[in-house]
Amino acid sequence: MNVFRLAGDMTHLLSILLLLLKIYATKSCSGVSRKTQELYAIVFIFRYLDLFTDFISVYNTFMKVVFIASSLAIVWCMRFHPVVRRSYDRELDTFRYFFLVGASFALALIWHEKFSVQEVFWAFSIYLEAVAILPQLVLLQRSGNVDNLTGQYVFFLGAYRAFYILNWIYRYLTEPRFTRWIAGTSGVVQTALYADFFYYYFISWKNNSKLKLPA
Amino acid sequence: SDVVAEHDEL
Repeated sequence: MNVFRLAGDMTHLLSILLLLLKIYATKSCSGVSRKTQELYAIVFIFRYLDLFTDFISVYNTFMKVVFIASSLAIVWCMRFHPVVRRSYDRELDTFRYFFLVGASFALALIWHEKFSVQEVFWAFSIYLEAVAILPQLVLLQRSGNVDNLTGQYVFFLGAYRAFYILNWIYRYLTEPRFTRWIAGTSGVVQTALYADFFYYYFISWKNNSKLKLPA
Repeated sequence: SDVVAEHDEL
């Protein structure tokens, strides 16, 4: 575990905590894409199937359980919480996300480390995670105004990806025969999707103004 | 196996 990987995991965790805090404190999920949250729940469940077969570390197991539980809790709140569900921007969150699931699974059938159930699902989860933010970005762009917590949520989620890239570069330079073709390629694609958002986030931060995305 | 052991990241 290097410092970049730890920073990546912590910003990832922080992003999820920020989202839970926003929903809990404001009893509102306005500005949050339920489709993105459902995709993340699928991502974590299919990637962490190895919880039952491989033990890596207490840290690893703990984080996996936290990611699965928190993503399911967010989806549950947005679907079933009597107050929270009323603020869901249903009419703005119309991204056709089954397309993303299908395309990710098809790609996983073609490109994987090994042709086994667990490995194909692992690759599927990597590809799906790379594009899972799209419904959220589309929702933010449609709603125009972004509240602070939601903006910070997306910012930290993007920071997590950027730190993982630094982590792979570091590992490539320090570990013999280190390669992560599937995760690395997907990670670069995923991080690139945030570029536009980052640009406007930094402008609003610099001007000390509310984050607004152009229509 | 080697392949699975590579998944040490989250």
